[in-house]
Amino acid sequence: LEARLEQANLLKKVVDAIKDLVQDCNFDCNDSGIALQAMDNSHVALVSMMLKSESFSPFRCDRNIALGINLTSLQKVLRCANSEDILTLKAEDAPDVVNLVFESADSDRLSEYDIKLMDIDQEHLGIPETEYAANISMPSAEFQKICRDLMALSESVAIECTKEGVKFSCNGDIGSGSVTLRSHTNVDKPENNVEIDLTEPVALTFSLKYLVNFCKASGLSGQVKLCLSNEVPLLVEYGLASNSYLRFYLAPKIGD
Amino acid sequence: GKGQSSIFSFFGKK
Repeated sequence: LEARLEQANLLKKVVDAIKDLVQDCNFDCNDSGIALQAMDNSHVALVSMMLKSESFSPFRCDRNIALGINLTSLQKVLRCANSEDILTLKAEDAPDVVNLVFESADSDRLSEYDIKLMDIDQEHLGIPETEYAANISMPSAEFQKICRDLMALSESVAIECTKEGVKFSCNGDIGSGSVTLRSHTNVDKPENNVEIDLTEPVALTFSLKYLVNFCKASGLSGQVKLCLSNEVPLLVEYGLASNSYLRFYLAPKIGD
Repeated sequence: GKGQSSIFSFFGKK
């Protein structure tokens, strides 16, 4: 494997966003890119990252390899990069280590680190292709604020999507609260758009603790996409350049 | 109240 990423910062932000959910994971490398799929310990949330080969320049992966990496270790090394550094990831066949090289674009500084790899026996889950009943795009900072605000009142949030808009509501010991968003187009600042694409009304309840955790990815993308259908996990997607993505799935709270 | 479901209830092992 040899993969050069123009922005070391991108990988650093991804790792910062997921490392409180998942600790040890395999980075699966093949000629389409670098993928990661991992569940949190309680099996309530699933992280799925895809960094497509087009996100790298150049990208070369001659044989499929799984790099088992402890994310705390990776975070330590990525913190050694300067914010504008270029990152090259390298690994041999059947590797013991992954090699990270940070290059400064405007100086001759070159730093190099090896991280020891781990043998991680991780099961892969098949995520079915789903036509979601509601697809909502909104500013990622807005979603983060809603989740944090409602978490002050309750541990769970009901998300209801109708023709009227999307309503986030909660009920707790001190009282209740809700935030409703309607479709909204801002020509000057499309990052502030709220788009709601609905085929049928949806109402689901989720744990706010996980949603707040997902929102650590807000720095990766100005917009976040929420995809919901009744009785299936919520998809929270942060789109990255070149069709790469960081996705989180969250199992709903069900029953009475 | 509602109970927390698991990812395994929805996504099968490959």
